[in-house]
Amino acid sequence: MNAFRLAGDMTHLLSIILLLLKIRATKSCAGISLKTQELYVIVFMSRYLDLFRTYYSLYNSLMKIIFLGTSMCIVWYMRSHKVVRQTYNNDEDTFRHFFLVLPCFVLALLVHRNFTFIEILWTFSLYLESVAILPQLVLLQKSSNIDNLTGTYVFLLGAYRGLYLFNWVYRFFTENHRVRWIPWLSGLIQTAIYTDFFYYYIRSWKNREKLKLPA
Amino acid sequence: NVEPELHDEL
Repeated sequence: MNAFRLAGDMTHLLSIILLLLKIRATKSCAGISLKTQELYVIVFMSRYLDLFRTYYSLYNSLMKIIFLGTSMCIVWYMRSHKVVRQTYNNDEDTFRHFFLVLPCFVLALLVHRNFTFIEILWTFSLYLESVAILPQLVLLQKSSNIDNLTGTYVFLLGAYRGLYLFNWVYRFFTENHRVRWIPWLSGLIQTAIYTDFFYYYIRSWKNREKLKLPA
Repeated sequence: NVEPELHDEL
């Protein structure tokens, strides 16, 4: 495993730890989109189906279990925890999952590498992950008060796939990898969606101002 | 020749 890949995974892991920390320490999920979190549960469940079929490494299996467990844990907190769920921005988190899940699934049925159950779901998970942040970004645009933990959470979550892009370039040249359009393009689109957010996040950090996204 | 493709990634 190369440094970009490891940095990407650690950034992803850190973003989740930060979100759980915010929820547990402040007993609040204000500013967090339940829609996005539920989409991540779908993403991980469809991508990590091979957990029980193919063994890659202890690291790989452990991380998959962590991502599955934490994503479900976050959704549980937001839906069922008696204190946390009352802080959820129900009225502002209006994005419909359906409009993301269905097109991604249809696209996976049309554009994939092999027509097998695992491969279709894997492809679907890549397409869905690339757009899963949209409800969260829409919610942030509507929020007048974005706390630091939420801002940094979204920043790390965006940075993770960007680091994977470097990982793919590195693997392409060092491991005789062929061109992999499906993950590469999905990852590129996923990172591009964050561009605006990155700009405002870094600017607010440099100017020591509170993060605010233009509506 | 079944390659693991990029399935070894997360």
